[in-house]
Amino acid sequence: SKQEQVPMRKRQLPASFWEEPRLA
Amino acid sequence: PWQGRSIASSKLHMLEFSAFLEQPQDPETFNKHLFVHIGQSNPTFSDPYLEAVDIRQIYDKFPEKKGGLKELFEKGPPNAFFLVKFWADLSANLQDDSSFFYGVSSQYESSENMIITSSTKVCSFGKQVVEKVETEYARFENGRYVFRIHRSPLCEYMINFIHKLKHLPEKYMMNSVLENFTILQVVTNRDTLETLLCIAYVFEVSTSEHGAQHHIYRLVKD
Repeated sequence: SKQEQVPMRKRQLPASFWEEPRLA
Repeated sequence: PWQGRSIASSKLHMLEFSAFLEQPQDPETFNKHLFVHIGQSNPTFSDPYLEAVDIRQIYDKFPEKKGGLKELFEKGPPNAFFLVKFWADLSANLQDDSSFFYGVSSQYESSENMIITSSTKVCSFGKQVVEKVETEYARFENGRYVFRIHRSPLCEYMINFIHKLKHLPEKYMMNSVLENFTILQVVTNRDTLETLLCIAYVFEVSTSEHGAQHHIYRLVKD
């Protein structure tokens, strides 16, 4: 039974959560 | 200085973590591809603290029943809880070959001599699908106790999962699958059952030319 989940994008997460670091 | 700036509680500090694939080139050399990697860092007191994430934002991504993330956090200690967002590097050329080795290595240090147990639960839609439990003894090195889980073989479920993910034609499709894929690692003191570290891992696919990337957060409940 899969519950309908709130998409991660709609949750209260820091902006950095969506910013991939660009480190060499 | 690592407390609050890296994956470390007052009792245990994660030094390194990697999931990798070794592909033999010839009998003497092999290629090592890192799917995910947390390298050794040397934070100083001038470095900023890790950003915080409210643990309630991710409860449903991990087991919620008995022994779930909520119960673990309530038991504490609160400084042992972390969230790692990995951007996994899936650029390796994966072929079905029995000479390939898929593994996970991690290292920890402590000022205490103890026996640790690491439980790693792979979760789909927040429900556990497989669990690996490992026990490690300490080695005294350079004035502290070091624990090494060295080249632990990746389970069949994970190898199949990586292969299936790799076969998806677009990155957004991989990220859509990864939205419901999480891993919960709980390291405890085997004898006292105290939680030493609890790390919630979530994933996206890396778009970087520089391989796997990550952000680390402290999990808090305001």
